[in-house]
Amino acid sequence: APEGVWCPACGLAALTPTTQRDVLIALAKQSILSKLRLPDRPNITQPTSKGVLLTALRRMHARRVDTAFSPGMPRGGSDPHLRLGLGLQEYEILSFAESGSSTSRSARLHFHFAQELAGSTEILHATLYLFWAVPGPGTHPVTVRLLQSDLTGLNMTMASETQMEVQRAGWATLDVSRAVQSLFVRGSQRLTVELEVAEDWGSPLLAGHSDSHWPFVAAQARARTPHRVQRR
Amino acid sequence: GIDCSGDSQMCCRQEFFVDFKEIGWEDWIIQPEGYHMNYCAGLCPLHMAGIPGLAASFHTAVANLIKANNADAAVDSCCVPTQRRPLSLLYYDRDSNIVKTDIPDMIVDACGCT
Repeated sequence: APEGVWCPACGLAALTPTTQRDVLIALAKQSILSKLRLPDRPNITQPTSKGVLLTALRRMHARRVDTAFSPGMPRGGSDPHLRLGLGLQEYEILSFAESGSSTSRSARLHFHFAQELAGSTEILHATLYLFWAVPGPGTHPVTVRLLQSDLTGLNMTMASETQMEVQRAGWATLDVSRAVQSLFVRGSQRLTVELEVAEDWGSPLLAGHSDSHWPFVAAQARARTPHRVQRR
Repeated sequence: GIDCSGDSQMCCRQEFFVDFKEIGWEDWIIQPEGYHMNYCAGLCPLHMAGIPGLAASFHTAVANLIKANNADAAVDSCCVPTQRRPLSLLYYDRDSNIVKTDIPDMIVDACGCT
């Protein structure tokens, strides 16, 4: 700093404006990353297209409105998205499917959850959103299995199996809270959804990752309450 | 609270905006475009203790305490945030999931003397 210029609050030599700016920017980066529990800034390999993101946000909003105002629903609905937080930091997570293996009768989708979030938050609610493409009139049964891989990622265990009846093309939702909660508790990071249909149907989903009706999981999580150590 | 301007020496709030594009973070932070990392700076001499307190009476109470205890040797007090709000972020995590969260107490709206 120019000779004789002092920091008014601490009496030390003031920093030059450039140095001060660099210090403040470094502090801002460190503060944001530590509050997000990220070791470093993420490197984004495949950003989600704006179309897919907007469709997902609209779909989630539409569901909240449906949930909040359905008859007999207590104010605020049962949807935890509307529930007030307890003052702990809350997160809303949108995880878009990664295509897995598929056959003429089945298709697999993978959903990854970052270790930082899995280790420091608890899942309040998680919903799987699927957009059905229906080949023709009538009702088509689909078996939806939730599979979890162990920490090695090699062995799969089935968390649940649900039969869904598909009558027309459009969005369908499935509550996957329990499966994602147990995923977080076990420290695993990948949820696999397997869809199986009757022989002559082919893939039940709209093809193409770029399509804005791509499947996703919307989860709401809350920072774990600080661990209280009781001293006796 | 008072915003710092020019070469004010007294306790005030210094605005400081970090533009995420300037630091190359705009690819993983979707919203907002930057972070108002304001901070408190300046002097808190004795007669300013408790200014601007949460209520005018707070400052009077502090001033009376100082007189009553004849604390003329008291040191200056500290220039600290008196009002803060959360920073709402929409960002990509390491698996390219999209996360929205509000980080509490990240933005300083006002400063004052303890």
